[in-house]
Parts: sequence; structure tokens; C-alpha cells
Amino acid sequence: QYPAGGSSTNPFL
Amino acid sequence: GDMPWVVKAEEKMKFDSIFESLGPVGGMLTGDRVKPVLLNSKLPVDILGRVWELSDLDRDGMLDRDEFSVAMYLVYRALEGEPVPMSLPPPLVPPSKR
Repeated sequence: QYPAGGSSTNPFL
Repeated sequence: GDMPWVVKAEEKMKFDSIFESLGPVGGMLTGDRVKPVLLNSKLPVDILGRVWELSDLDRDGMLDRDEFSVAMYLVYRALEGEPVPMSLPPPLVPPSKR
């Protein structure tokens, strides 16, 4: 769901 | 579709005024702006994380005013004791995103 190695777009994760 | 949005006009006006009070840039609020508002609800962080997942429909890490209304709607319902769904029910998807 998220780019590999990228950061989450969810500020609560 | 022509399904009515569950966020009614009166509630939308309230959510829009909160949205504007948070200082959107280019019509968008970043996670940093929205997070403290949702934390104010005192709901568990895992619930708020799910609220964010369901609200940020384009997964860009920011909420526009319709996405923000979805987030606020879910938070208010959760505070009334309704469970936050695992996926967004079609009537909750803003008409602009269908």
C-alpha cells in the first residue's frame, strides 16, 4: 500500500 | 451515483468552519494540522489512524475539505459510540470523489 521504504502518509502510524 | 452524502448540509457547514479555522493551504490541511484536532477527541490513536486511512481518499497525506468532513463525521460518530468501519461505506464517500 505504501511505497517500499517510503514513509506512511498516515500521521497516526 | 446520486446517493445522498451522509454528511448533511448543516453538519458540513460546521466541519467546513473548523476546516477553515485550521488554516488550509491551497485548500488542503496537512497531517500535522489535522492530527492535534483528532487527538483532542481522546479517541485511541489506532482508531484515529483508521479514521485517517478512511478519510484521506487519495492517500496524499493531506485532507481537502470533503475528506476532512469524512474524518470529522467518523470522529463524532465514534464519540457517540458507533464503531469506525474498516472500509468507507459508499454513502460516506463525498459526491465529489465518486
